[in-house]
This record gives sequence, C-alpha cells and structure tokens, in this order.
Amino acid sequence: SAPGHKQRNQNRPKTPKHTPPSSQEALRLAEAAENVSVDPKQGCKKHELYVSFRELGWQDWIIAPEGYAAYYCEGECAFPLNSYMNATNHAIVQTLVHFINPDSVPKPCCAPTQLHGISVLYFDDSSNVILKKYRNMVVRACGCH
Amino acid sequence: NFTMESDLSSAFVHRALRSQERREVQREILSVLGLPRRPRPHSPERRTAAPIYMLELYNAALEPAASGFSRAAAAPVLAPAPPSAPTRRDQRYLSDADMVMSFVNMVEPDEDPHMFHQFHRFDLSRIPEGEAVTAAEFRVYKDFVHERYENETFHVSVYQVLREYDDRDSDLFLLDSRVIWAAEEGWLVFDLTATSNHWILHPGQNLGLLLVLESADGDRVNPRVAGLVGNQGPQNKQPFIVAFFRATGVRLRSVR
Repeated sequence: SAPGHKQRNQNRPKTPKHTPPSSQEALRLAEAAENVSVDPKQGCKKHELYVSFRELGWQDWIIAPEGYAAYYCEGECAFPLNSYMNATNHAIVQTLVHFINPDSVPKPCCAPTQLHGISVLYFDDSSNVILKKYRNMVVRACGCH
Repeated sequence: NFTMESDLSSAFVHRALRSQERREVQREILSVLGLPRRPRPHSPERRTAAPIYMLELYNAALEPAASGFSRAAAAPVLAPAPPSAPTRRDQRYLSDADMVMSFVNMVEPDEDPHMFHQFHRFDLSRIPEGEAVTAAEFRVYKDFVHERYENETFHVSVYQVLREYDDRDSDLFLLDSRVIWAAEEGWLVFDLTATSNHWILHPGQNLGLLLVLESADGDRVNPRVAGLVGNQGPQNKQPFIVAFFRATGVRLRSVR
C-alpha cells in the first residue's frame, strides 16, 4: 500500500522475469510457508515461573498461598502463526506489514492472551487479616499479538 | 543461538537470587499486590477465630462450587458444626467482594470486668484506599450450656456506644437483637454494615459495641452463663468483625 513503492515500480523498466527481493525476509517467508524452518521450540510458549512467598521470607505475614505459578511467555512469533500457537487477528496483520517493511515494523510479540486471578490471605500491621482478590496475576495462555 | 538463550533463561529462573535481586523481586511483587511495603504484624496468632474463619473463606473462594452458593438462600443466623465455617450468606458476600477483612478486638481481656455485658472495640480506620464496605458482621460464639439453663431462652442485644460519661451509663443505639436457646451452639452473626460504614467515615465516633444478655423475664444475665464467649474465652471462639469490600474504582499503580 506504500505509494512510494508503486511510483518506483512504475519508473522501472519492465522485465519478463520476476526477481524476488534479495532480503532474507522473502526467503524466510517462503520457507515458513512450507513449514520447513519453523522450529516448534522457537514458538511462543508458556513457561513456569513459580513465585514462592516462602522463599521470599514472607511466611510471617502471608497466610496463604505458599506461592503461585505466575508463568511467562517466551518465543518467536514466526509465520504461519496459527500452526502452533494462539494468534490474534492483529498478529496476522502485524506479520504481513512486517514482511513488507521489516526495518520499521516489528514482528508480533509473544505475550499473554489469557490471564486469571489469585487470592492472597495475609496479616496487616495490626494483625487484622485481609483476603484480597488480585486480577490478571497468572498467565493462562500465551499467544501472538 | 535460540537454544542457548532458552537454556540461559531457564537457568536464570531457577538459580537462587542474590540478596539485591531478592529485594528487587520483593519490591516488584509488593507493587503488584498494591502494598507500599511489607506488613509487619506483631507476632500474629493464627489459631484465633478470625484467621481460622478467613482461611475457611479463602478455601471456599478456591472451590469452583463457591459461585453456586451465591444463588442459594441465606443460611440460618446461628451456624452449627465447624466453629468458623462461612455461611452461605458469607459465600454470597464473598463472590461479590474484591476484598474481605477481619478485625482484631482491641479490648484486652482484663479491660472488660463487667458481669452483665461484654464490651468490644474494633479499629476500622486502617482500610486500604479505594475500598467500600458492602457488608459487615459482628460474630460471637455461643457455646452449648449443659447446666440448669438448658431449656431456657435468652434475649441477646448488640448496641453501638454513642457517647460515654464518667458519672452515668453510656448513650447506646440498639443495632440488633434476637432470642436464643441455651442449648444452641455456633456463631451468632449480627449485621454491622451501616455501623461499620459510619465508623469508617467518622473514626472518632467508634466507641465500641456492647453485648447485653437478658433472661426471658427481662433480668440481666452474665453472657458467660448462657455460653456467649468473650475476650477471656478460648482463642478460636473469640468475637471478631468481618467486613466485605468492593473496589470503588480502577486501581492505578504509582510510577516508580
């Protein structure tokens, strides 16, 4: 959609042979489309990061839980997105625009797509007890945004 | 390269944190929890009634069936069986609440030598910002009475102390009252929603609660005689207040 591209193309002499762009992106696009170079290990995935209140030395004021599995998202969002991960519609558009203009538009990010909350039970300074619900504390699923 | 990075990342997660990193992590998690610093309770007693009750609420909140209780009818006011088990009414409050808080009785056992009433005071002024009370309960345990009163009924009344005088009785406002059998056992639950909201807005007017017991003939009776547990009773049966809160707005974390 970039007008500059169109103008440049119009000024170029027409050649019967299609010359692919020399950038590596084009090669990667082709390979990815054939599902050759997509390493499942590189995909956007959820990894566990256990936050232990016990290890933080907080047992004297946190009654429950002992800790919680917070998780984090890690990996690359490589084309085709839906072959091995949750991807938003935006991520697909982001990928396409990235291929068109790789220097200025980044790839979609591997990020949480579903979060859920936890409850924490703790004493305050006055030994009153507080039960508080914290939303969006734990990653339930990762995907490409 | 990716594999190496991934391995490094795993190693970072699983290795022990240095003390500086540990402090940073603690600071970050406190920030996520919305706490300015870690609380430092003075040797909190976990076996008292309030923490036990709150732990029951916590476990109830974890159960998927808990939400089903929200549509159930309110439980009888006198809850039998496990001494601290939350009633269905509490479950309903819990499902609607963002925060629940129990308050420690500020009256020391030797401060309340009265024979014919119990005096209780709770500090409701230390409530996290942005929270509004949706329900509050004053909970008093009633033990089974084996002796001569077994077939009798009593009249329990809870008053809010409005003003105190040196030379005469305090001005009182009746909050709630009910008739109980001597043979009953369990937690008596009195609604304290309006009073707790008033105390939060006007902490200076929080002069405490008075619990009075009368016989069927209208004579004042020592609450202990009818099995009502006060501050001098077993720790897991001592009176406490529990309040349910909802967040009043979006909580924004401060920029650091």
